[in-house]
Amino acid sequence: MKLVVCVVHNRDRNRLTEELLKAGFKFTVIGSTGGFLREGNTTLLSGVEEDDLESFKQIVAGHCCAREQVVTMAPFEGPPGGAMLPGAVSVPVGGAVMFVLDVDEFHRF
Amino acid sequence: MKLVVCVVHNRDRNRLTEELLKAGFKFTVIGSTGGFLREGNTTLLSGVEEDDLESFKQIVAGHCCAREQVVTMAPFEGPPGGAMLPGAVSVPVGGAVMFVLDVDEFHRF
Amino acid sequence: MKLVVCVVHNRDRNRLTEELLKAGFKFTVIGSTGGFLREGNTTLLSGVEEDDLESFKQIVAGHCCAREQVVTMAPFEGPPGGAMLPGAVSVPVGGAVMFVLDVDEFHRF
Ligand SMILES: Nc1ncnc2c1ncn2[C@@H]1O[C@@H]2COP(=O)(O)O[C@H]3[C@@H](O)[C@H](n4cnc5c(N)ncnc54)O[C@@H]3COP(=O)(O)O[C@H]2[C@H]1O
Ligand SMILES: Nc1ncnc2c1ncn2[C@@H]1O[C@@H]2COP(=O)(O)O[C@H]3[C@@H](O)[C@H](n4cnc5c(N)ncnc54)O[C@@H]3COP(=O)(O)O[C@H]2[C@H]1O
Ligand SMILES: Nc1ncnc2c1ncn2[C@@H]1O[C@@H]2COP(=O)(O)O[C@H]3[C@@H](O)[C@H](n4cnc5c(N)ncnc54)O[C@@H]3COP(=O)(O)O[C@H]2[C@H]1O
Repeated sequence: MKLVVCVVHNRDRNRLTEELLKAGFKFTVIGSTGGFLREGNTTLLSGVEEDDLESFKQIVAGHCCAREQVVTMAPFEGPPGGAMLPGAVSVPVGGAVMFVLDVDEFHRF
Repeated sequence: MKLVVCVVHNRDRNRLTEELLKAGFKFTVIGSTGGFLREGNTTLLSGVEEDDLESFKQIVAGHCCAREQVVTMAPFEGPPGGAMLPGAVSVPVGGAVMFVLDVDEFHRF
Repeated sequence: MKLVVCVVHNRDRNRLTEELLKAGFKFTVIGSTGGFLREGNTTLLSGVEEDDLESFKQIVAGHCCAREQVVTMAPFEGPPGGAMLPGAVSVPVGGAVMFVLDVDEFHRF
């Protein structure tokens, strides 16, 4: 059993959860916020058997696609050595970010 | 130190948190939603010392009990090879789902 | 890649996220509630490269400082062997609690 922690764009959430359910996956949905854009997004927690992990990943890859988004930012000094961020910045968003964690123990009560 | 991620039914949340506090456990509560029933539930995050894990599990087992719930679902095609889900389905719910994760490092600042 | 799960006091959240962004860290913000005081706090999830972990920890240490808070509690019996908690209790709060978890797989879609 692995615990998958997956952050997805709200635009992709409904299609993704529908497909995961159809494939028989179980998961819990948590409302979250992006650190940089401060827009609402969705964090999924899902305990997945190792044999099903590839199919889970394919469903996520198929329903969460990255795209460019133009963002107007109040300028602040960027990372060390980086220039000041200008007013409008185009950032790649949208895909999904997935962390697969090892599970020591899994219990249903 | 282990990190326990536990999803419990909202009906069981208050009794469970009361018992965990009495036993001196520390935890953080996150509102969440079930992937399948789309009902609100609760995700607990708790850093637990290994020696206390059994007692934590016993408290959860004693305060979260599984039961049957009749659900009316808009029919959708189920998992591959499964039949169409009928209008009313009885699913086992309640109980709790628990993931115990290994913690590399734990810090208090 | 490590997954850092960090629970911080709401008073420290904005300064902390600002500093993490300036340092180029990526993270997701989840609203949460303290188990004991039942006050709102913030849980940060951040996938951090191992080489950057020390700098991440220093930023958290520098922006989340522990302090005393007086709390009036409805008396309940405390942990086994402990006395009844009195009406007003002073608990150390603030600071941050951090769990660093090993990541089996990290994917961007
Ligand atoms: N410090 C920074 N400097 C410059 N650009 C930055 C940046 N932080 C984020 N970005 C850019 O802005 C997009 C939105 O980030 P946000 O933090 O709002 O929303 C993020 C965040 O909620 C989550 N996420 C991404 N990487 C993460 C990580 N390592 N740990 C935890 N959550 C992460 O996934 C969402 C989408 O991320 P995605 O990478 O597709 O898209 C990111 C990325 O392209
Ligand atoms: N592997 C996992 N990873 C992450 N979170 C998990 C999980 N297994 C369960 N959960 C969480 O615990 C809640 C209760 O699950 P339980 O298995 O008792 O009770 C479940 C189960 O009996 C049934 N069910 C869930 N997903 C199903 C599916 N894809 N197909 C058929 N039945 C499903 O419906 C009940 C309610 O499910 P719901 O999703 O609303 O709510 C779930 C979900 O939030
Ligand atoms: N092992 C752990 N696992 C998961 N989350 C954890 C954790 N330890 C702390 N946290 C999270 O961090 C918040 C601040 O904890 P801190 O230890 O600084 O400050 C704590 C601590 O000084 C005290 N406290 C917490 N639980 C206690 C208990 N069972 N008995 C006595 N004092 C407690 O009350 C303060 C506020 O606690 P609260 O629960 O409202 O809020 C907690 C909780 O949300």
